[in-house]
Amino acid sequence: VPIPGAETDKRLQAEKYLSRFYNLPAGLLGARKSSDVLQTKLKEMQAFFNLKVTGKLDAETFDTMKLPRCGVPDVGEYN
Amino acid sequence: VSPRKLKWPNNNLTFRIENFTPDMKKADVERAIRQAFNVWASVTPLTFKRLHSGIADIMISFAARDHGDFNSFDGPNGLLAHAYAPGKGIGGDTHFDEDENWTKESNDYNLFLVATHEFGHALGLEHSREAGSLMFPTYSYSPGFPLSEDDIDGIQELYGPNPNRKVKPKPDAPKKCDPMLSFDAITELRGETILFKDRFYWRIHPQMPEPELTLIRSTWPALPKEVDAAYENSDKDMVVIFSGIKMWALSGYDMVEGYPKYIHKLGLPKKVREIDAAVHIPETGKTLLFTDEQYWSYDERTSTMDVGFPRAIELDFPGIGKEVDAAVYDSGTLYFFHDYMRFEYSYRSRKVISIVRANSILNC
Repeated sequence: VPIPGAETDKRLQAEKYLSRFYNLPAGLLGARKSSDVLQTKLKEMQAFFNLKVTGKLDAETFDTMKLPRCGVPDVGEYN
Repeated sequence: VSPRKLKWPNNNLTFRIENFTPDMKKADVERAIRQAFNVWASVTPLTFKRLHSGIADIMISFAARDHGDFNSFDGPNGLLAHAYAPGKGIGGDTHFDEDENWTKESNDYNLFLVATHEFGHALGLEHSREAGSLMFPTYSYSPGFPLSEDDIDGIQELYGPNPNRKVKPKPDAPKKCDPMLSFDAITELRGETILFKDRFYWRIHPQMPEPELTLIRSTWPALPKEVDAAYENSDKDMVVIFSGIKMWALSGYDMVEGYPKYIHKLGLPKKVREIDAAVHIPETGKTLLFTDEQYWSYDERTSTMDVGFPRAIELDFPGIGKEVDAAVYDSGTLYFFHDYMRFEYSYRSRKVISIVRANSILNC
């Protein structure tokens, strides 16, 4: 079933956020692997911000992604 | 700190401001940057000397979009700034997004606060998970000394303490499942529940799975940093917040003009200097105001204090003790909070129905 436009936008924005701040690997991944990695990274982000850890892109997680913030990643070394 | 504990090998660091933002006066930018370095110098042995030419350890610049480091900015809001961990070359360098509106006030983005956060990275700190700490990755405004205990622990792990000066860090954020947790004030706000504790408030929203902790000042910069009591008058769509002898009003999340007002305008005697708890009962149109071991009844319809008050809390609400910290009303039940206890009190049958931990309201 095609994903509605707004949902695609949200997912793309979330992927951009996670690749910038949580080292979500860039580039093409297999469909199943892609969703596993995204879920893991979402969980990592939710745990960092003390949100409910679901691995899903819920409204609260997406709202946190939209907050103004520092450009330095939350995990790993910035070098 | 980073896993490899990146830090500068010496304590005498240099910085240079390469350019200025047009949003602020040059002198104000210089002051914000200098004050930001002073914050870290006050808790470590580090010193910061400004250079006007050549290469400094920490090079500071304002730039928009792509600015030559493969970490481009994104226009207004979103990314505000970034800084590189200690090291040669770009290490320590700090870049601010010129597309933001930089200020020295609480509106938009306060340069001093963002600079202090970024210099934390330039000195070797990573992001903190603790809401309310300076190194938390999302921006929130808060006046006064910006470092929390968590920030100070981090920087002193790398450089040690300042041998000469002592500063008072901000208190840590309250832990919602601390069994001894008490509340300063609780109110409903258009179907949400707001629980005030120290400089913070929790927001419980029916559609949010977890309570959200935020600094009071980051949502309402005009409110005092801590509050004593609050109640919602849903008929007037207004939340009244008390701190000391003053009160403020909210309509939704917006401050109502014409406040703060003195609590004595409600008809309280001058000897009352603080309200401990407040609760509105829609069925009667009365607002109960609790101070020490007594309470008053204010009639919202006539805007007058009812006669025959104050009365002793212990006599009229048997079983809840002599004092209360916070109170809320819901469908015939009053919920009183005192220390780490919550008393569920039936307003109709005039007795305590159950007693649970105060933080059970936070799903603990």
